[in-house]
Amino acid sequence: MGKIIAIANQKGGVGKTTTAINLASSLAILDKKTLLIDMDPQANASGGLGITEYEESIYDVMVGETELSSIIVPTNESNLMLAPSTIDLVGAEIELIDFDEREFVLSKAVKTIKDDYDYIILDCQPSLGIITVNALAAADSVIIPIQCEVFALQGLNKLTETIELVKDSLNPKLTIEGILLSMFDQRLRMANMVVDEIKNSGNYKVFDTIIHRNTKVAEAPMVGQSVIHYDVKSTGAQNYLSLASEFIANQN
Amino acid sequence: MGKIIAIANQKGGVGKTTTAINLASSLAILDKKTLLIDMDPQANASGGLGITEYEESIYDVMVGETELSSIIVPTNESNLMLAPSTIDLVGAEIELIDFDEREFVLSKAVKTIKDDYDYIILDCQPSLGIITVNALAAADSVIIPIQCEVFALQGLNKLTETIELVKDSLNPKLTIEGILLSMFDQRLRMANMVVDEIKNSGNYKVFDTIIHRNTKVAEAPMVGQSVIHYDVKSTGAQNYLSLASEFIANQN
Ligand SMILES: Nc1ncnc2c1ncn2[C@@H]1O[C@H](COP(=O)(O)OP(=O)(O)OP(=O)(O)O)[C@@H](O)[C@H]1O
Ligand SMILES: Nc1ncnc2c1ncn2[C@@H]1O[C@H](COP(=O)(O)OP(=O)(O)OP(=O)(O)O)[C@@H](O)[C@H]1O
Ligand SMILES: [Mg+2]
Ligand SMILES: [Mg+2]
Repeated sequence: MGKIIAIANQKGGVGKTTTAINLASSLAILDKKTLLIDMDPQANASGGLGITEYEESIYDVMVGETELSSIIVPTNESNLMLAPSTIDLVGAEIELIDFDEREFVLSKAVKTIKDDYDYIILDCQPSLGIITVNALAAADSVIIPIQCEVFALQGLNKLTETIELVKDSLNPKLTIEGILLSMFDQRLRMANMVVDEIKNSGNYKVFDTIIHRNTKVAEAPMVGQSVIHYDVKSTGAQNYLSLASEFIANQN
Repeated sequence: MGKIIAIANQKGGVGKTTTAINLASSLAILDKKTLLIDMDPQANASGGLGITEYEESIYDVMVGETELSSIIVPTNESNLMLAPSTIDLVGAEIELIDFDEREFVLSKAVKTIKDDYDYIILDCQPSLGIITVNALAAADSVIIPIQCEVFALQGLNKLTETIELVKDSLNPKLTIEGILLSMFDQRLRMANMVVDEIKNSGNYKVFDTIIHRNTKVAEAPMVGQSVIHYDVKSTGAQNYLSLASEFIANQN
């Protein structure tokens, strides 16, 4: 019960939040009880699901003020719950410095509710600081979205090195679920080059599903919905539904 | 002499590095002696200018091991020098915690070389941690690139609040040079909505120049060049040259 998946990449703007929201929503539609935990002080996953008013957030859990169960709120989508974030989380990086076992704060918190869900998705911020390390220490596996553009490949080695480091020193069960090619625009020569390079290098597990650049994907969060609920016929919705199916099939 | 401009926004993937490289290159072409300091552990500004082999980096300066002047290297472009970064900078966030006046490490370092340049550009990472605070404490002004998409507006208030905080407590001279609308795709309904909202809100100074989404901009860093040197006739090159001219005109 309760497989925990971190969506991580220290490169900014590669589709982490978009993937976290739309994968979580697709899993919920496929009748899996799903929790999305927003681990980014920008709180884009919270805002992208239309959730902006809440008393407590993941910050309060990380500094030990409250239990994870008491910050979880429903979303407009059945089977999908959210643990929201706030900008205060920026401060937690400093506050956690003196904590005992500071890398395991989240994994201890998640254990208390893990069996209530089929899947728990963690949306990570674009950095490799102590909050992201907490997410990697708590996760069973990591999905790494990359944009099919040049800077995408520069940071990939560093991220996989960090994942290996976390696996060796903090969380031996951690694996890479796969690399997700996102915001793919087949008209760009470069996009095809990046896809070929990643797939042919043989160094990484790459999802067959590719997420295409699609306006509906970028519009959906404006109305606080996943792209599946916003426009199920869109390319973006179809891409994320097939990602969820491929992901579930890989679990067996 | 030596005006210092930070390119900052905690939202990831909005064009900070692309703006840092191409504004610095345009200023250099307009005969201004320019230094680009890469303050991001991803080191995309360094890689994007084709500079990958170096002994020391901004990390060594931030932890007090070496002088800023000794890490500055030439680029392929005349009038443009670079202070490169490495992933070690991730560790500096923690190492700086116990430093005296930890927010002023960079501004003290920059004072020693400031008069050798007309402009010094700081490429910031997508977070509001101590490294970005160092950049804001050292800067005379900030350029805030935003993508013309939905999450762009969510974090803007938080960034301007942080800038005000730094201005009040650390750096009274700090101003906002302007908001730069980047990766603009006029075919997207949403892009036009974001532009109208930002311009009409009256809350922000917005550059007249808009940077359009343009393939050449994304291709140029693959060959270690600015877009101006890669293809001067491209829309991207024209956009960044006109940004540099507008920026220089605003200085008078
Ligand atoms: N498939 C897609 N098609 C079109 N636009 C997309 C797609 N995926 C993401 N976007 C847009 O690109 C921008 C960046 O995506 P997103 O915010 O999900 O990235 P991120 O990696 O979470 O960013 P950060 O590093 O700031 O957390 C957003 O404006 C989003 O709407
Ligand atoms: N005007 C543009 N046209 C086309 N592509 C662009 C443009 N500006 C930026 N890009 C591409 O978008 C991606 C994100 O840009 P960039 O890396 O400059 O953002 P950033 O804000 O520095 O990201 P980070 O938050 O990770 O530091 C890059 O792959 C870049 O090549
Ligand atoms: Mg995000
Ligand atoms: Mg950058």
